Amino acid sequence: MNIFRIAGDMSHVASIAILLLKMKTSRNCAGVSLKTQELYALVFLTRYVDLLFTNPLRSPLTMYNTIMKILFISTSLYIVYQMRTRYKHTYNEAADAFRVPFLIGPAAVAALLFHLKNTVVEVVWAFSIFLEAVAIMPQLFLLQKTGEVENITGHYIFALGAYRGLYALNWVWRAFWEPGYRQWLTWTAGIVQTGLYADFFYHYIRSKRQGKKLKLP
Amino acid sequence: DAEDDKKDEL
Repeated sequence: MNIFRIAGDMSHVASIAILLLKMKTSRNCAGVSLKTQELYALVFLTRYVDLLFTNPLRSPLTMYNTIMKILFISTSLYIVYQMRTRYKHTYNEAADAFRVPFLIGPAAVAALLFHLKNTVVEVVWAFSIFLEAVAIMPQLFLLQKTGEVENITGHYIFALGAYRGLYALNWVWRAFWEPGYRQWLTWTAGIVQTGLYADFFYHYIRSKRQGKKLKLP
Repeated sequence: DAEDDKKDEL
């Protein structure tokens, strides 16, 4: 565990807290993509299947991971539930039109082609890694359709982007200090994902500076 | 179980 990893996890938790607070205080979920939130719920449910066979008391790190995994699964399901019930009337359903099968399909194919071991759990795990890399796309699509990024949605995406960037630094750190630590699959997917955020922030900052509506290519 | 130690990230 290094400083980048823990800071990355904390920004990930912060992003979720920002989203929940925004919905609670403004009593609406305008500008939030339900599709992205459902993809994240799917990412966590498929990533953390190991919860079923891991003893959380094995080590302090396992304990920490177990708590975080349960936190991510439960909060992502809670967000989806809230958006589908309490805040349903404020959800921009028509604008949230990204076709999710275009993300799930390729992620499934990639997982069948690239995985670490030939077991169902490993293929499902690889699927979650690939899906996470692109799960933000419906959210970016929605932002570009509405053309405006509310501050709070910007903060949410910023916290998520910080999480990705810090994880990348964590990998650099570990590759340097832990001999034999190589995670090609996670790294490739992670770099793609970090690139998506970097691209978003480039356009976000540019549109803010020029006071124009956000346009993503 | 030792193999899973590699997957110690979230």
